[in-house]
Amino acid sequence: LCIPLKSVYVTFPGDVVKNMTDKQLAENYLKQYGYIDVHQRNGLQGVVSTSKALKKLQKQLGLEETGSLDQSTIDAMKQPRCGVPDVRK
Amino acid sequence: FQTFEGNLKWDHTDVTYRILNYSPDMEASLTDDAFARAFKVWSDVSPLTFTRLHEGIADIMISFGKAEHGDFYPFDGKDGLLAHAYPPGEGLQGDAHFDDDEYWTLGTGPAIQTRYGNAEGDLCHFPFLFEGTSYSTCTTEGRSDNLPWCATTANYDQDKKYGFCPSENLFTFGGNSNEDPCVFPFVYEGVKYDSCTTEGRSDGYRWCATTANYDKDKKYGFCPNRDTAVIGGNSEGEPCHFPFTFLGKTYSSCTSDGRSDRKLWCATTSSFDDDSKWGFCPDRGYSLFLVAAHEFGHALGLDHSNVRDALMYPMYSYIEGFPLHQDDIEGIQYLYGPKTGPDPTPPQPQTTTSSTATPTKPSPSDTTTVSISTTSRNVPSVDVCQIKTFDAITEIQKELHFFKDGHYWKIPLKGERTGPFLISEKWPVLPATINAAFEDQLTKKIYFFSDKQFWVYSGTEVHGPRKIEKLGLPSNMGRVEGAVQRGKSKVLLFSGENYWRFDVKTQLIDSGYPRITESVFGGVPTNSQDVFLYGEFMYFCQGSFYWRMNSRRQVDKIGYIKNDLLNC
Repeated sequence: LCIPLKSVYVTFPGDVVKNMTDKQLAENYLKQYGYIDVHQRNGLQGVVSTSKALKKLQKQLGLEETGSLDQSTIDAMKQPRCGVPDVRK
Repeated sequence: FQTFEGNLKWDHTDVTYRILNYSPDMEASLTDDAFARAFKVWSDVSPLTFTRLHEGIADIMISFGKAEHGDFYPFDGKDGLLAHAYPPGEGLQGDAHFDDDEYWTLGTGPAIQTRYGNAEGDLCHFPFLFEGTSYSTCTTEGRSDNLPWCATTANYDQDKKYGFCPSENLFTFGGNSNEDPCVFPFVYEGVKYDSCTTEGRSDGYRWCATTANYDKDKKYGFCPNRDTAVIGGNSEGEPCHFPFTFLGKTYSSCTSDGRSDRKLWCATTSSFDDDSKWGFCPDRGYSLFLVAAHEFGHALGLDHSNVRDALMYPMYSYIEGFPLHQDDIEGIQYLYGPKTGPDPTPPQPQTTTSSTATPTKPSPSDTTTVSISTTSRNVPSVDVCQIKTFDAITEIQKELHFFKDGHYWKIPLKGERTGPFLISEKWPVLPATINAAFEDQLTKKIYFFSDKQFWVYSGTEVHGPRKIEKLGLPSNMGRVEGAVQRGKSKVLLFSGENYWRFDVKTQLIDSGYPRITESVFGGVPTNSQDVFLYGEFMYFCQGSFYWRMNSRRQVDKIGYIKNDLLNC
């Protein structure tokens, strides 16, 4: 009973939102809402800048400023929201 | 709060807006009202006023769109990003865009305004009982014409109140067909269509022809979404098909299987495996009013706040009531200053026409929904003490109101008289002459009578005008000249030498009426111009005088209206 069910994810035709990992989601979110400067091409590989960006996001959203992609931050990123960037030059 | 860099703001306070298109999810009148209320949120706390334009360029151009919708900031399908708006300025600046892959409601589930039927355009009541079965969506049960309908009270079997739900068989919106329903099948580019289609369009909106041949007649309209329709996916507008098979398993309800985002979906044919036709299941939806109020904040110059309970916080959460936080108020007042002087002009009434009718033969009647100002502006140069007779006198919110020729005055039980005020500012849809009015003590709804029509204001919304026959009053009677509430749900309506008893709960006249006024209320004028309740007394007015009747139905005083009631 404790063995987790194996989830099968499919690609739904016409779906604008693609199935993506939490890491991909975070990268897109940080770019889209201005926490990462897209022109610098900083992805989650850039540990320092990502951590800074996550801290900035966590501060903006009133979350604990851990600088890491924890569950509460992922949950916050999945919330419906306004499309206007939070941070801009 | 935060403002945009450079404190971008409008250089004028009389801001204009224009609604360019509508969502298939909500009736135009509900959408108009949601936007008007969203603007009022800001005008209530600032010197800003908002005027709706129906053509030309407005400061704030409002539109619905899907995915890439023309500004290179594409929407992202259902959920996620809901809307965006631009800070004040020329061109695209100041505009507000709403993602039409969302399910737009008033925030608590389908907001289905009915047409025709006998419910006067009321919203569907879900769930409702029909022949012992509970329905949580519109249904075609009980009808042979396949038109979806709903009850507007909890129990159709008992109340018999119903109306028809939006469907392409009832009406279309936009286009060039004046809301005519779809005609099926119709021909488009030589192909026959039996249902609404997105063919020929790049914006994803479903349309149909309103004659049998689009190629020849070029008549079309957009299809309203049924409340049972799926959202997004590749079958927008189609209902779920239950049961359906997915990866070999049978489903009888919406499921999140197969999706990492755990969103509920369904197939719109019997087999997803064979047809791959699907969409998201309808949910509570997002409040267009709340999202619009947030976006309009951007359009006025406010950036995102990091105060979680502020309207300008970037995340959506549903709340009831006035949505502004002190942080929002400080933000808008930082840009435009506090509200000063008289109230701004309230948003223009957004009037739409819907029809009420028996199922077989519709007949038109108007239903109007507007926002109203909460306070009144003093209008100079009409001396109440020079007025000989009043159109109507009634008590509203503990103050006696005197109506005359588009103006009114009010006087509290203890305190100074104020006025004149313009009726049109407080109750924008009312005519200048009010014959009678009363405030229902239970619901606080205010009923206004003028000639053979009546209106009902409930908070910031109004229904009407409706014919007084709808209440069960005879069509050949004169005007309702007075109204007196008796107990919690009964109101006596006076006209000529007779009176009727109106049941506020059933919205109908009780049987056994009319009765002759003189036979029950002895000693008062037989043809009173105004009858009202004030304190524990009934007042019957004729000319400059009133006859006061106590609870034992004794006339205990006759006096001058001006001297005793108006303190002239």
